Amino acid sequence: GLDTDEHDEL
Amino acid sequence: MNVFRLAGDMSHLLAIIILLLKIWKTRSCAGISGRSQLLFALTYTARYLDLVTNWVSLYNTVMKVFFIATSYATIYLMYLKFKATYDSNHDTFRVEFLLLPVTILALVLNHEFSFMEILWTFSIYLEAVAILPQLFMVSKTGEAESITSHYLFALGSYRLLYIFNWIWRYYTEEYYDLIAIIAGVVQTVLYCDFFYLYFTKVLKGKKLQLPA
Repeated sequence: GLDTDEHDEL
Repeated sequence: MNVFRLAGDMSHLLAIIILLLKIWKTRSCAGISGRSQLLFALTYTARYLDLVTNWVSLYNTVMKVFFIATSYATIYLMYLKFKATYDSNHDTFRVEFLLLPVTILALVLNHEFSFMEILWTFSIYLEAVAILPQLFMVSKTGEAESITSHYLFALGSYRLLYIFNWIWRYYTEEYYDLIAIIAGVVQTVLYCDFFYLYFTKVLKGKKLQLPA
């Protein structure tokens, strides 16, 4: 699962 | 960061600069869909609210500020400063047919049912279809200025480059985000028709003429 606060892309 | 993502961001930056220069230099927004620009501004506002909550890097923050600032500057130029040149008769795509499904999908299909995450998901889905009013307008007017087609080429290329970035990240970092990937593929596919015309016409010096 993706750790949601890690949206590191624009 | 990898070369594909950097190239994608630079292509995105270039697209926005081309558009601003076109409107500013020609003092006209003829052929540009204000509705698409409104959808882009909404996309970046919803996605970049995390500017205030979490820090990723200086690059990330600077680019987010730039995308938000330029998207609102474009709207100011189109709807206020050069309003007289805005071609509202041909910019008629029903954006509510985009906003409603995108909102519902973001509420149903997301990584986490939290405010920020649903806003992020909404922005990802919205960005995928935000260009439709612009493509619709080009098909309605039957043509586009070459500068507008360069803008569309740069804008379409940005998410195509992001797809290579996601492939790269999958194999090097085992990172993937299906929501971003699927939306990014849809977004890029919507440009295919335009890419074909761009390579077969615009690059040969012809005007972008769409079969009306």
